[in-house]
Amino acid sequence: MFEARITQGSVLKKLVEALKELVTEGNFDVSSTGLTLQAMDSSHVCLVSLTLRDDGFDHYRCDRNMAMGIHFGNLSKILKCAGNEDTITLKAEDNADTLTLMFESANQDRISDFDLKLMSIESEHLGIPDQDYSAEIKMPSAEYQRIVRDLTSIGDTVLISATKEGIKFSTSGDVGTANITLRHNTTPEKPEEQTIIDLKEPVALTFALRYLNNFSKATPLAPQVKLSLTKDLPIFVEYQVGDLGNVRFFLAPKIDD
Amino acid sequence: KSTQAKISSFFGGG
Repeated sequence: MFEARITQGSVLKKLVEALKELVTEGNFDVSSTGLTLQAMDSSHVCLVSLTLRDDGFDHYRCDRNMAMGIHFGNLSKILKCAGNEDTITLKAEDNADTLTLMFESANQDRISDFDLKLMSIESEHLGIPDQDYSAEIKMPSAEYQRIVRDLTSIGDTVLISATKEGIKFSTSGDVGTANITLRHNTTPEKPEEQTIIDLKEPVALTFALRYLNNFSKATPLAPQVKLSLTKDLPIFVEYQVGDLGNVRFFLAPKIDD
Repeated sequence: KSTQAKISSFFGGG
């Protein structure tokens, strides 16, 4: 059987809200080491990889590996019924066709359970290579969200260029053009407000803003986001979810014809 | 003009 309990149930609510528009369905792969999900968007342009470690949960038990096919829109409907302060427990018997979600209020005076119907999903697992990136940028997640949101109102694609001067986001559209440059900034006292640029070599890549904007739905999960860039490779956008794990997004670049 | 690449052309199936 599988059982995972998390006192801070709001984290699960935020996770599903972050993913549900990008991926309509996918498999929660559960094992003794935790819960993972790998899924592509419907146009196969980007990949989402979620890792939640067993020791990040308040209680975790998984007797045998299972792939639980989840429709994220439906999971979102159920999680919207959980209070922000609720403890959430996920439960499934071996080979079950439902996932039980149990919500307990902070003072234990309200307990509810919902069964989510599971799906059978054929999913292709992609191998994500470990690699060194030409540029790694850590910045406040709210800053990333603001940049991609602002640029989405001007253009469809963004040229991200990392140089010694900083990291520049450029777009153009019917109304005109926009450039936003961020510089290395470690002066804020709080580490989560700092911008740290680690540049091995200059790099410039073009991406569809629609997806970068969609990734920023994970902003409530983490104060910082990390962007990693290498020439001719997908951008890697990572949010650390406290001690629980991480959400990683990979977006294939636009390539000049 | 530019073309949107697919993610699977970078990460192999496994």
